[in-house]
Amino acid sequence: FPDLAAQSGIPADELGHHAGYYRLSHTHDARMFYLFFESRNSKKDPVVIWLTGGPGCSSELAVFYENGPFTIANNLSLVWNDYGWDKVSNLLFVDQPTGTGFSYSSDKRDLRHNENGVSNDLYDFMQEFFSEHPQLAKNDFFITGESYAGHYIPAFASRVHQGNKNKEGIHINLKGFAIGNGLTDPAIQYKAYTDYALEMGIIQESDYRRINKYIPPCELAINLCGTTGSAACVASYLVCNTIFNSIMGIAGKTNYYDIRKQCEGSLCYDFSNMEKFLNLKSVRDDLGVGDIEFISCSPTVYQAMLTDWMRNLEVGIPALIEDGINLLVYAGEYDLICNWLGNSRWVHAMEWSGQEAFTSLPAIPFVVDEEEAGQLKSYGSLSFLKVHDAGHMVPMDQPKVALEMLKRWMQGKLAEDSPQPSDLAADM
Amino acid sequence: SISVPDDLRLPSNANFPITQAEKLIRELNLFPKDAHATPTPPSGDSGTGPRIVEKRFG
Repeated sequence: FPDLAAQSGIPADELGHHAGYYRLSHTHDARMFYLFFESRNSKKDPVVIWLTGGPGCSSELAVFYENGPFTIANNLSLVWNDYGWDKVSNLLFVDQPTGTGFSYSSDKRDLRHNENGVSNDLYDFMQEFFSEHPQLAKNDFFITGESYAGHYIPAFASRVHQGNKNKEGIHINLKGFAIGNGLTDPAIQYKAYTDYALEMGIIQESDYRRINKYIPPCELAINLCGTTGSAACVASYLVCNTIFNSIMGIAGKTNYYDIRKQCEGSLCYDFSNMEKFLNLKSVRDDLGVGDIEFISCSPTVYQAMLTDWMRNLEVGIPALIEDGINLLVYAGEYDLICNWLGNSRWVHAMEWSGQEAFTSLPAIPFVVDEEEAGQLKSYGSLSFLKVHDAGHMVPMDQPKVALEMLKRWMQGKLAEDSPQPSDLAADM
Repeated sequence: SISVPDDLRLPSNANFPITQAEKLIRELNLFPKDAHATPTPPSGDSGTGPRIVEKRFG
């Protein structure tokens, strides 16, 4: 990206931007594509991996439209992102599961259908990545992502934690995991759709009563799906999505990722500049992706993961936060599809030793540049942040706030004024 | 006849996504039509050698 280097005033060979393929273990022929951006600040900064959702949407969406080092201008030149997360971290973007973005396999059996497969692939990749970059292996490690990554993230965090406990391979210094506008506990989150839609004026009281009739069969179907079901999980996907589809039947062309906007195109946003950019021969040559077809969001991967959709991924989280691994759940307030209300409800309903203290805490303002940027609750290892003036993609809508959130959270300074377990114990 | 509790009774005009369901059921046992063609690996990727191949880009 020679233009970019010229803008930055740094010689291109000093930027520390890497692209690679990882030949996945335990597959027939799968290759995982990734981008790695060394920190613009220090190589000692934490390693942060970002997982895009979908399932099946490429990590390049986040690179160019959310928290990557640069954005794409209309003339397809790159412009530095002043709030790229590589300002405070060594940042990894991975196209996963297999079939997403530039990741591929020549063998159809390599498609993943559940979190077991996804998390094992990511764990194997991190092992290999740290072998390639041993100087980073001792750094703190954080797992982040958005949307359907609300499924991937807890599964991957559990896999890393288990690997560490079993002394498998290289120890990964997992310090925390953050879920942005995620889908983690469908039973709770699907029930919240009508409440959020009514509260935001998307539906009326009579619609609310009518659509709520679908909630009991949805709950029943989700219970049948549980955490390991298959056919029952597809059935529950169909039943429960009737709730969401009924709301959208009333909302019309409203963008369900940001209810302040209209839905444009198949993904509700115009990502065409990225698709054009990634199909430029010069860029493909630079990235080393050959003739691999790039797909922003793969319908094949989406369909392959349908049995996974309604599974509850909250179940593995308490064990992680009890062991001191930090969890941040954040949500832009104008997103419908993974709305803050549903996220707040599962976070509050989660059973762990700090649940009572967490639920009884009042939310406090999250202040950036002397302005309230959100409402925060934090206790022990658990934090929840409702982000103002943002939809599904918080780093796109509120880049400065998102960077500040990441920075403070990684430093353990997200809620310096909140009471913590030791304070409460002292009071007792 | 089975007695269905009121809170499980759906509206008479309940409209489940039958078409979508049929489409999915057909697709789940078959590889979807829109799947990628067998891709050509990037040059230099022979499927053997190191598991990770990384390059620095400018």
